[in-house]
Amino acid sequence: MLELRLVQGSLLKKVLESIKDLVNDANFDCSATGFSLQAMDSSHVALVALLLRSEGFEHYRCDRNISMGMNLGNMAKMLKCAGNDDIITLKADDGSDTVTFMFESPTQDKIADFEMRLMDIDSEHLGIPEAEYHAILIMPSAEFARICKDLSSIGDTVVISVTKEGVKFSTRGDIGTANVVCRQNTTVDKPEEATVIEMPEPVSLTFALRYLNSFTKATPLSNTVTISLSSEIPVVVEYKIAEMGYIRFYLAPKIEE
Amino acid sequence: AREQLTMRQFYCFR
Repeated sequence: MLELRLVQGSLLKKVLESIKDLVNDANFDCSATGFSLQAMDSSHVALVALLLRSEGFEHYRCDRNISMGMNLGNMAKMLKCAGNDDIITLKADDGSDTVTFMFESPTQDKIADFEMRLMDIDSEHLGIPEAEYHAILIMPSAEFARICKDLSSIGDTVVISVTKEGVKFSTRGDIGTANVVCRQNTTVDKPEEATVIEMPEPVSLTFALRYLNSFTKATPLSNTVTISLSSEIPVVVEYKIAEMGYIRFYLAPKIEE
Repeated sequence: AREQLTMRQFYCFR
């Protein structure tokens, strides 16, 4: 028996909005520690890892580890029917091939039940070791989204270079070139507006902007985004989910032929 | 042109 009750149902709504266009079908894994997902896009260039820890749920019952295959587009359609202030409960009986989403209005005067068929998805998980990164960038998530959006109107790849001066996002295309430099700025009145660069050593990597733009759909989840870079390995773009966990997007770099 | 790598070239299935 599985029954997960999330008072801040809007978090789950936002999570689905941020991954439904990147990944079509995925397994949600439920265990005593929490509700998680790891899935790659169809080209295996990007990977999303979600964790919602069990403590973040008002009620978390998971009798045994269970993996539920879902079509994320259909799941998003059902979650769109939940109000932003609704409590969302996810229920599944053992051995059942459906999952039920229950939406309760804050005043408990409206309760909705949506039942969705589960899918069989055989997906192995990639082992992603915790790594020391050469550069870690923490910046306002809206700022990062704006940069990716602006640069993608000029070119389709971005070179992200981190030096002690700051971080530079560069692109070039048919109409010309664009460079955006963000300097470390911790003298702000609100911490979430700071741009922090931890850079043990300089790094420069090239990525496809369309994936980064897809990742920034998670912007509503967090005021800040953490971007971890190391030469020669995928970048990690992480949005914390309010004391519950995180959503991490990994993107493989492009290299010189 | 630059070659787009994939996640599978960095991490293996566990």
